[in-house]
Amino acid sequence: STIVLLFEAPRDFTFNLKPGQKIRFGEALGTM
Amino acid sequence: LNGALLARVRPLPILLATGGGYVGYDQYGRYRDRRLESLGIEVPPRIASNTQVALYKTIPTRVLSRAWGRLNQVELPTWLRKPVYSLYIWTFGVNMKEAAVEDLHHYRNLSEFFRRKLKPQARPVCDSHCVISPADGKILHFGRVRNCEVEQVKGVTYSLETFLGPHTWAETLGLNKNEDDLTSFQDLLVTKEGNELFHCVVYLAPGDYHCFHSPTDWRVAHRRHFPGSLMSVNPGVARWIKELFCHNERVVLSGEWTHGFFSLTAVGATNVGSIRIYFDKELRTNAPRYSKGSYNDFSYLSNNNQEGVAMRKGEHLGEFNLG
Repeated sequence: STIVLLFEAPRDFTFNLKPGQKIRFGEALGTM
Repeated sequence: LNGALLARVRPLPILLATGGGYVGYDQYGRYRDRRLESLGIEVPPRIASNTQVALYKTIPTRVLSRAWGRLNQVELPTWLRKPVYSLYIWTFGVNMKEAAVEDLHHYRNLSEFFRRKLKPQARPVCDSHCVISPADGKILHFGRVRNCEVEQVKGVTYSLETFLGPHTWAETLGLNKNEDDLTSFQDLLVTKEGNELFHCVVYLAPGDYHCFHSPTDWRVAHRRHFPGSLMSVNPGVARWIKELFCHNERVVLSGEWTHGFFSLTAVGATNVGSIRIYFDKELRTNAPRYSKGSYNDFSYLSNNNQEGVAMRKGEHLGEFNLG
């Protein structure tokens, strides 16, 4: 199964992720 | 009898030869792509043709999914629980130390085991970032949405409008925008000047913890349930079938967070065809009958609740279930 987040945010929103990385619930996805 | 046997036997080698030839050709192509990639040459992903997708969709994935779900509702005798769940744990690398209940005999069937909860301290919620991961899994793709196309994996996209459906929920959010001077569906979604649209795709593998939580502080105003196929969504298939997430059964929750529009979509798959949203008792997924291309809407705004359902970052939101 898959979860897709779609949201608007100010232009300076940045993800601190890498494609393919494992992630766990509660860990940061990104911030302004 | 001999003639009939001969007639029956003859198609078999032809089928084997053509099938084997096709698989061989396909595997050689993939080998060649890997060689090029190892030389640092970017190779476009091999996308399934419409025929291949149509063939895949002829597989009765919903029936299989419901049968799989019924099988996993069967209560296991106590003596069988440990071996069965231990095999599942070993196969999918489940970490039972994080489970709220570690005793395998506690779970009456695989379905209950699949819905296991975690110890509260197993997943601390990050306070310093405004958006957190709603679930355990693997990041398939993320980034800015451009030209109304969202990437499911690098290089393979799907249409934003097909995925979310028409922008009719905005009335419930009171986000009416003068649509005639807008350039695209994407512009309809962005409600504040200077904002952009972002997306992130989290793939949950079979052994992952399959509950999901609120990724931020927001209020959920609307639910749109798209019945659909239940093709596999593993990364290999996501690289092969364009618009995969638009084919599959999914539940789109939309609403607002501090910066405007926010949505979370749970997409089902063959082994996890059912989606539960804890505050939405009306939702029924993976039902036997549905009409293709249909969807049903439900608003969480009511006369005495114009706010919708307020969700705190990290709060329990829903779960995927087997079958």
